[in-house]
Amino acid sequence: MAQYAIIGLGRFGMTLALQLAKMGNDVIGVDNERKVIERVANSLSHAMIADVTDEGVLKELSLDYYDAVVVAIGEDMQASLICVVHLKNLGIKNIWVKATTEEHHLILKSLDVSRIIHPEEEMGIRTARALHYPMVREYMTLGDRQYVVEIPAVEKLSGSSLADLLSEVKNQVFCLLIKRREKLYPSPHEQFVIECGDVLILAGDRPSLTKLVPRLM
Amino acid sequence: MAQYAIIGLGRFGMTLALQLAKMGNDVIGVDNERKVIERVANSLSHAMIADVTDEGVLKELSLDYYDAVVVAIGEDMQASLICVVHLKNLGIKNIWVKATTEEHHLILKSLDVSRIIHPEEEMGIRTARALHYPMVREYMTLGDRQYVVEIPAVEKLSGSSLADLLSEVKNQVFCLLIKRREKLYPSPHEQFVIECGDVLILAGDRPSLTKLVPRLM
Ligand SMILES: Nc1ncnc2c1ncn2[C@@H]1O[C@H](COP(=O)(O)OP(=O)(O)OP(=O)(O)O)[C@@H](O)[C@H]1O
Ligand SMILES: Nc1ncnc2c1ncn2[C@@H]1O[C@H](COP(=O)(O)OP(=O)(O)OP(=O)(O)O)[C@@H](O)[C@H]1O
Repeated sequence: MAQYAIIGLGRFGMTLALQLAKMGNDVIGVDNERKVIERVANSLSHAMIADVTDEGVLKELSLDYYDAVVVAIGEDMQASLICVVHLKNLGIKNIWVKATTEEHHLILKSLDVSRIIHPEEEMGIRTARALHYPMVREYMTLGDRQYVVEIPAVEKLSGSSLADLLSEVKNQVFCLLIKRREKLYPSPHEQFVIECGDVLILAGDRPSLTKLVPRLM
Repeated sequence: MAQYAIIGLGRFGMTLALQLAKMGNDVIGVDNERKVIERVANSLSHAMIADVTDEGVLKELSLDYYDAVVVAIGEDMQASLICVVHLKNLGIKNIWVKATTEEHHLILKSLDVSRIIHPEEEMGIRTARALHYPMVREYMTLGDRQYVVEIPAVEKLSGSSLADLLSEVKNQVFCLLIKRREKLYPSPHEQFVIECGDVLILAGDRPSLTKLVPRLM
């Protein structure tokens, strides 16, 4: 298991800290608000009330023992940036930072942090895709406009074979796996007959997957 | 293409509106701040300065023609809730709402909205998984503790066959697809020899996938 320090326990930082702790990691949460720290004190390995713009305070936390330090301070960009600069001066290598604006992102990029996270923007994109492709329950990007998508099979697909379903996108969209009730059927053959409620895992390029959309709704 | 109304253009709402527009949909953005509306006016089909706590104002927007209305007002929970109540009274069926707190969520649930979104919390969970499983680039949940995961093959896997890699989880983890440079190899046979840089798409239950972790890092 690993050790993580989460600085700034807003909705993003708090959820992150609690989830990492739940997964069995050693987590220290740092925030300058007492009420916030009192709420997590029993769920994390350590919880400290501290103002992270103070380099001395950060030094005492011996953060170089941690696998990653996440700076999740939102509103106060200045505090976020000063904290990152202190962490760099303390030799911390793996710093992930939540960015609030494009400017914040650009400055963090020049500070050479390990990863920059934009929670609201990333969820804006995910939500747009959930609205635009309501039949796609989840997806993964492969790059080069290729995707793996998870499609619950609707009633009208019941009785169709995979060969029927994929006839117009033969060799461009592949059915990788079907999940039926709790069982997984990897590499199903093309005569596999779909039942309503099956979960289809398909892969292919965006234009070909888009051709299938009307058949999946 | 579809029609969407996005109410509240903070980072989440703004990104959502712009992405939906970019995907070719008809999008109206509504916010009570002039500066916000001026920024999006050229990128959306319509952009309106309005206080959505005013039912008369909402009525004029004829929102029942839209496929979905998203309420993305963050800080002001009261405004968010009043707006949802007005939308319900206007007969709007598909209402998605960004929730800021647990309490907000509970109230929205009793108001029976179509979907409740927690951007910061969902990204907190995703980021925790990115930290805890650094070898997993993306993943999809299948339910029943089953997942599909995307794993870039590291140097040390080079020269191993799929049979070698999956030997200790035979019939519990499946390799569904390999992507090499820009080509997709669905249902690769077990003698397929992995090269560094390949992207492996694996599926299986969490305990079995977890057994593989040390070999993937
Ligand atoms: N100098 C500081 N030292 C320690 N903690 C700080 C400092 N400045 C802000 N914080 C803490 O960071 C946390 C998150 O910041 P804030 O609430 O501004 O971000 P946010 O982007 O609104 O959060 P979220 O969207 O994740 O809910 C707060 O709990 C706040 O107390
Ligand atoms: N009554 C209202 N009518 C119209 N727009 C409103 C109203 N109240 C708030 N808004 C707008 O909603 C937008 C988003 O709200 P706010 O910035 O409080 O949320 P947020 O959660 O901080 O946003 P994000 O985290 O997505 O950046 C703001 O641009 C604000 O002007």
